[in-house]
Amino acid sequence: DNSLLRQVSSLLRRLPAMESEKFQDDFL
Amino acid sequence: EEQVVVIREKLAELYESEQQWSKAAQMLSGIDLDSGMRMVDDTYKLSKCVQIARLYLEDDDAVNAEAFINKASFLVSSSKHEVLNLQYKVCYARILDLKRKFLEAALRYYQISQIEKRQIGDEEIDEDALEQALSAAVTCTILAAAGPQRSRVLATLYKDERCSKLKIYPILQKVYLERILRKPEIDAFAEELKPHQKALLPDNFTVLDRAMIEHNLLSASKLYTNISFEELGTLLGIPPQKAEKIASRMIYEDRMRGSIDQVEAVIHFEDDTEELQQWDQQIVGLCQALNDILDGMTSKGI
Amino acid sequence: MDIERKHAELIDLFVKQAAVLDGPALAGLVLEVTSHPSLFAFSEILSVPNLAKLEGTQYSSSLDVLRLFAYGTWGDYRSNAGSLPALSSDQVRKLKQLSVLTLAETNKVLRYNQLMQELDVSNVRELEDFLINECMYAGIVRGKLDQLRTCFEVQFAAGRDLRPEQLNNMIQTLSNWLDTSDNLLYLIQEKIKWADTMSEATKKHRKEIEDKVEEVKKSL
Repeated sequence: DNSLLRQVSSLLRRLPAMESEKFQDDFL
Repeated sequence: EEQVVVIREKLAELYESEQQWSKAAQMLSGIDLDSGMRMVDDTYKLSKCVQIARLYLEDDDAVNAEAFINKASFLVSSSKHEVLNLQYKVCYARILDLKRKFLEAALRYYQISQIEKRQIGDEEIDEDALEQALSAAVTCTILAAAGPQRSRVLATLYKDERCSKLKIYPILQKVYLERILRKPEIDAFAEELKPHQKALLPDNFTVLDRAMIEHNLLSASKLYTNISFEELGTLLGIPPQKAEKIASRMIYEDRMRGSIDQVEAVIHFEDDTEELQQWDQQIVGLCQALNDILDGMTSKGI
Repeated sequence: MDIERKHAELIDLFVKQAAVLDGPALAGLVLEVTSHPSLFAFSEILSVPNLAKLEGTQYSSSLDVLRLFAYGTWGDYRSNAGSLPALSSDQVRKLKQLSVLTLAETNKVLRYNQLMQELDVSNVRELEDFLINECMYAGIVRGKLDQLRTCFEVQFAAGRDLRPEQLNNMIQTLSNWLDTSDNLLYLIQEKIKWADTMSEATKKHRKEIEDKVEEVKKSL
């Protein structure tokens, strides 16, 4: 199902959930 | 005194018929409403105050109109006269509008637009009038200072189905969605405005300019982590120094979160939520997307 | 999901149309589809048998264009412009939008110079206007523009049509995610057990001390 595949592809692109410098600092 | 009152009222009528509104108002304002020599009931006092305010408003004289509306405000709370009460509300909203207290005016216009009765006393309330009040509410909200208070009113208006039928709806939508407004859209909006809503301010921006610049600045803060003054100026269509000044005022007044680095000539925008909270929100979004996929799979029998 | 919901009706409509058209009409449909402001997915339309029949005919370029929009980028078009028909401004805009989605497949942080090169844009203002008006406001991408680091941090990007060879990568990513999640849950479980054990040990120790104190008090 192309629609579902596109949604999965989009979902996977959300990983990792955050990648900004400021986030790394706060997370550490 | 009775006879003087009658003469004043007749003269005021004549002035009104010649559209000399302020003169009519001045004629009526000479009537002594606190006279110890004759019996003046509260309804009469209220009707005169409201009438005088309305006349001054025909000439856009907010100062004098306000003086009489303030007198009326002591009487309106105990008044049962529905027509006068409605006229009072409309006057008050228009005065706030003229005085550029746009958010307060918007709320009052909105209240008026929600009147359910179609007949109040001898007055018929037609749909056009209510639509005008709603449109005025939207206009005033858009012109109000950008920030959290305005956002709340925008949300109320945007979710009101009736607004989707207004000519002004497209711009309401863009403002609500915090999207940058471009010149053609602003020019189209400007055509619907009254003169006081386009008046020149001491900083050489018009009322409309300032509202649009502040809105666009807030919209930019949703799109950018940081932006140079130069680019911000280009985006807003104003010199970079002015962009910096407006940004700093908005940050100072807590209507926008951010900081200014004058050395690097950059403005850093901050989100309303902390990084770790945003992380949580991203994870929630991710889980919702996953749920949607699973629901989609189930509905397709996978 | 919002994007897919918007797509569903359009795709349905165009698939039905494609099923009953051929030749020039189909070429016209391909133009309409690749210019449509709200459509970013083309595999369903591509799989309609009538489209495949265009192969080898005078309209096979329409099929090539549809494939380009399904899987390719503006860069791919530029490299093969000689063998593809000229695109309208709407099509060019759409292909550039799709190119941003492709770039976002591999990186969450997209550098401005990479974007400007890929999209054939000469200055930052033009690039940012494109990203804002044609990508973010179109709802296909969400993110933040960072002028200091000259990059675009992508938080969400709509999915493009997938080629079969892309599935393995996706499955691998999902497996990795699953493994990491399982490991994390296991570690959390272990930490809970450890915390419980420590708590029990502390309680026991406290009780022993209290009992000793009582003993000493009694003996005194």
